[in-house]
Amino acid sequence: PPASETSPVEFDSAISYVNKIKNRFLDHPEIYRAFLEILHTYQKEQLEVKESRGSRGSSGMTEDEVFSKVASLFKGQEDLLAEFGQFLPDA
Amino acid sequence: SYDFTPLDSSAVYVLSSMARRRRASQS
Repeated sequence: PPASETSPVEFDSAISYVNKIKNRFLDHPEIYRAFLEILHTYQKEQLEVKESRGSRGSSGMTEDEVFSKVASLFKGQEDLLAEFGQFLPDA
Repeated sequence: SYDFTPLDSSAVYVLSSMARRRRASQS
């Protein structure tokens, strides 16, 4: 598929990954919510950067920062973290 | 079954966009 479009494979793996996390942390919904919050913040900052076109010299939350936040959240859940790394560009 | 809230869907969207950019940067 063209690089500008999300392929069904990418969408499906994202869906099953989100489901996996949701199920893994059924007893700790606050961890799952924190994970959603990290992704939400990342997306929001990316949009803000796009809108300001970097004029303020800010690049928003980087993927490295997202990864380290998720890493501290998923402590002891190495499989989830490894899988998360597969979604990140230049991981 | 997939019982997704809007927040869940937004996480799916963010993850699949990341994966798309990863593919774009690799090709």
